[in-house]
Amino acid sequence: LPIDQDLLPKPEDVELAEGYLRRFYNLNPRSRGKMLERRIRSTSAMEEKIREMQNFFGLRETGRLDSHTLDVMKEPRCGVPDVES
Amino acid sequence: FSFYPEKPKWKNHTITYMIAKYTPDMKREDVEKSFRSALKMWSDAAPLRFIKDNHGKADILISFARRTHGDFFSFDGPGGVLAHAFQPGEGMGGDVHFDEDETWTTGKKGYNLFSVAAHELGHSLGLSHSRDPSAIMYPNYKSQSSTQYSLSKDDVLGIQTLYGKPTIKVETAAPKKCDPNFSFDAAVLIGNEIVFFKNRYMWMRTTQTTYWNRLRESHSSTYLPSISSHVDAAYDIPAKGVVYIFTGHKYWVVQQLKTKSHAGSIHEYGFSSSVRQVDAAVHVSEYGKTVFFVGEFYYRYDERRRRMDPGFPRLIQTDWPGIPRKVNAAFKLDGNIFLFGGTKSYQYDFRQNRMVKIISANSWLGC
Repeated sequence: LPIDQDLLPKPEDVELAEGYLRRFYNLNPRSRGKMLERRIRSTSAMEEKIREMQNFFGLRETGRLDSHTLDVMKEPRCGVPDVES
Repeated sequence: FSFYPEKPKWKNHTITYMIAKYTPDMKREDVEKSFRSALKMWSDAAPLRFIKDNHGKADILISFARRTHGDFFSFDGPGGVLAHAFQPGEGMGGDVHFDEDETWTTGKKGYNLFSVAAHELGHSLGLSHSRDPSAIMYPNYKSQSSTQYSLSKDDVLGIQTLYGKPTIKVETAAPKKCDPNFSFDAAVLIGNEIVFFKNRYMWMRTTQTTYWNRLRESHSSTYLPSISSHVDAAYDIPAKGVVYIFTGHKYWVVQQLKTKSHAGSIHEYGFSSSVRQVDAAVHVSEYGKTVFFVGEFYYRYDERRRRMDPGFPRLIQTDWPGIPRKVNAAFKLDGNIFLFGGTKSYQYDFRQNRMVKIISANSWLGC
């Protein structure tokens, strides 16, 4: 089925989420490596970190940037990481 | 609740702090009061003492800065990250940084400094983030009126895991009621008992003078489990069977002793924001009015219309001949209002607007 474009997170949301997960959930900055390999690895790492953040905030652990997850990421907060860093 | 790896904490339970840089958003004394109140919340829950140190090397250094400010975690402009703090330790350990690109405030507009400071100082003491949305250590900011900012059970369990339970301080030992300098914090009629408050203690006696020696004394937490600080004022509305208890900028509605009561802000009565606490209160059911005493002034509140009467506050001594400048407790019994100022109790006939009798305050306790 064609993916409903509205469901895909906007590029700026993906960027916000990456910054959020790097800062508070130890998502590794984009590592070096071949393009395809890097893409596969960073997507699964991202999914895992999204799930970790959803678990912390008691959200449904979809591993995807749904609107609830993005809303929580946009809330003002403390700068200390939520997981050991 | 959670801790940092290896659970770092301060060995010495007397911890010094210094405000190295203030925010221009607030008056200095409001910034200092916010930090004092935030620290007090933690020292009420654990055997900790905080001393403000303006010169030497303090354990906890507090400052306001924007963007890159000397550590590895630059701030991000308005919104987003509001502040951060370091776990206990030497050097930068324990320090707290607030993002100057935010608007800091004592009220609701902008970010409430007291509540963010309470969270960050939890980090300075060794707590990491909590998953409990009601906890002060929850990572996301909660915009509530400052009356609701208090430690949750989760916060208390966390800090007591690190530092233990608070030691019983001297002032929570029962006050010496027959001491000649004894005075009350508050007084109120509950049912047919007169209840007197001092520090965290309360005495209850019947209104029948013949049974005054059947005095019951107890720690106020026994009868008022929700209220964790000393009582400033109290009044009752017999027709509603409700008692209102005032502690600092909060008031509590008590339907039944020994049960949970819910809190509100005294500013809901219409007090200006400069009023931080009420000294005494008494309800006169004949007129449907409640009189509040604050410093040298008094206010009259209309319970039916739920708002302050116009023309108030007025000086106490203008309208209450013979009553001292300040009143620290009051209750109504039959046709008289009993006002307490210092170590004296003043019986005032409110219909004839005249003083009837003056006795020592603690003679109500059989002294």
